[in-house]
Amino acid sequence: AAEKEASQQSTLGAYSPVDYMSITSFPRLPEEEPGGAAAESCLRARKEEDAFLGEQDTDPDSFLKSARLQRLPSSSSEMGSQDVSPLRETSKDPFSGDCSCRQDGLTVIITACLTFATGVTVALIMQIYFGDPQIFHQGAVVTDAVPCTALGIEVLNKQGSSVDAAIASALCAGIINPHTSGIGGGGVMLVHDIRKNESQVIDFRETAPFEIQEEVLQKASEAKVGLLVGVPGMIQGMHKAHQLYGRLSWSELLGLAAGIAQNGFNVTHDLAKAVTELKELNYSDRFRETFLPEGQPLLAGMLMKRPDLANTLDLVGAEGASAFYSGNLTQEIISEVKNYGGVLTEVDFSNYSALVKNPVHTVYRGHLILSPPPPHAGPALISALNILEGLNITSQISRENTFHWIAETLKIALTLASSLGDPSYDASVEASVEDMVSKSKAGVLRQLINDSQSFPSGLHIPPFSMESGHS
Amino acid sequence: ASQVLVMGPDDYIVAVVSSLNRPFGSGIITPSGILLNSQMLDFSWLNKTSNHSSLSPRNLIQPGKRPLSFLLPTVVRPAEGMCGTYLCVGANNGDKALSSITQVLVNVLTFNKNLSESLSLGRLYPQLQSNILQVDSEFPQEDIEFLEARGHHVDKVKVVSLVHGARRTNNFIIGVKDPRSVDAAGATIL
Repeated sequence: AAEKEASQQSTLGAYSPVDYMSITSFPRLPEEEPGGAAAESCLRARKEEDAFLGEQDTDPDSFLKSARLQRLPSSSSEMGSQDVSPLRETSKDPFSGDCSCRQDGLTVIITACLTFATGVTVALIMQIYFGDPQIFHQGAVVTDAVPCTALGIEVLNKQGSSVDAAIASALCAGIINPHTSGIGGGGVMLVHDIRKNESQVIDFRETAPFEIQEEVLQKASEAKVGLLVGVPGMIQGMHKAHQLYGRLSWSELLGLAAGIAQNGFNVTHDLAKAVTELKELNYSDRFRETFLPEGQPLLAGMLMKRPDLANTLDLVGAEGASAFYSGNLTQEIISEVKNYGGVLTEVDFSNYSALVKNPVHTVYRGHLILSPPPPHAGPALISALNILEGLNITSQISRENTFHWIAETLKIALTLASSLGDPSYDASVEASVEDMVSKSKAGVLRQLINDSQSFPSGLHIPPFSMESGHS
Repeated sequence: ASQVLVMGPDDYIVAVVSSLNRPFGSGIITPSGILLNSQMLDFSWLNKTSNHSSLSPRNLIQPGKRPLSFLLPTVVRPAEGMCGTYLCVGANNGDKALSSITQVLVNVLTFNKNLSESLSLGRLYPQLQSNILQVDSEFPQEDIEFLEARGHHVDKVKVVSLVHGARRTNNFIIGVKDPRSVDAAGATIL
């Protein structure tokens, strides 16, 4: 009997329920063993167990655990201790409840996790769109005068677009520094959309009057300054920019600029200096009243108000750009220009339009450079950068060499610029521009530069005359 | 010329340069307070001081035509992708603007100097007609001597041109005025 018992123990040990495949071949205990009612009962239970075990093939884990729990004690009881075993046979299937519960629990956990993750994701998305920004978008404004910079910032803070801010600031600049710009002048705006990588140039440069003649200009005396006046483009340019990119209302923008003129501002050092440098003495009384009040030049820091300009801006704000180009203001400008020998007419104003163009561009050291096309000198700037790029300027090169190269390059670029003009009046300008901005042309021009000797400008390319002035 | 540079939270860069030509333009002021320009001076036309050979045929005055301009609002962005340096600059003082903008761009993009330093460094301008190389008051004396040794006729002036700029690197934006200007101002929204 002892030998038989030892044999059974070793058999059980050999079929340790660690391995699933081992378990599936679990040894059957000898059925022929005698044992009375208890033995019969045990045998019946064993058969039920075996039948059950056969059904668990699909779930190895639960099978292993249940086998460990059920089979081993049962086996031990058969080894002579079944009467004292604390385990009791149960008629209820012990797996049916627990097992299904465990599966349901896993489902609940997964469902809960998915629900939680979905909720968090939705909350984050809503936070991005409706919540306070977590990354604060900055902005910057730079102008020639403090009040104009402040006005630009004010417009941005009012949720105005960058172009809105630029319009308000540019109009303000014409009020604070009337010697440099204003609605009687013109200019150019470059707008770049960072996200779309798109750029537009709004050209509101002045145009020559239709009745202008070069011969008249040549013979004009100093008294006929009216001949120097081109059709102003500032209001058209700002209006065009606003139509394309504006967010605040046109009247609000002009109202903000008018407020500066109405409420007054401190005379800038630059304006005061310009007034003191006035050489010509034949300015009108109106001019003198404005800039030389009581015969004295304006001083920096003095409070200056321009209610006349404020009313004009308010009018243009209320009635739109047409108030400037086909209204009483137009007649007033024409009349005043004619008083000074000029030739501006209503046709000049009604035909004026700000032009929207593409900028010229190049890639300089991994950066895209954008600048206005002709009649602006953008292509010459591009050419200068293309030439300099090939000179391989680095911080290792001596500063003196760098300055020499820059000076020689700029001579070439300025010479090229002097050959530009309005492409609408000369189709060959476009071809010149294409050549001017090309890298291959830059390579050719670079060969003209001598590393050790400066050459007179125009030695290689003759420049055209350019008035050396403030424009 | 006056300059306005804006880099807004809407991811737009705007540069505006406008002018009346001479200071106070033509000097004509209307009853509504509008000072009128003298922009016809930017055309190429024969006057007492110039000769026929130096006239630019493409910039001759014609009705409805726009004159050659050195108003150069300039924008810089990374050539590829969106990460990197964005820049906008403007300058005044006629053709000196071209010269000054070039030098500021070289300082920022070649020497990797910050914008403030790039704007404050001395600048030069080669005057074509007189063949004189103008340098501003910030230009180092030793460099002037070297340029003279290479045959440049150097003339020192107080200011060649005022250049303002704004720079954006990722979400950091800064507006910087030319330190030579007393009145200009750059402001940044934080």
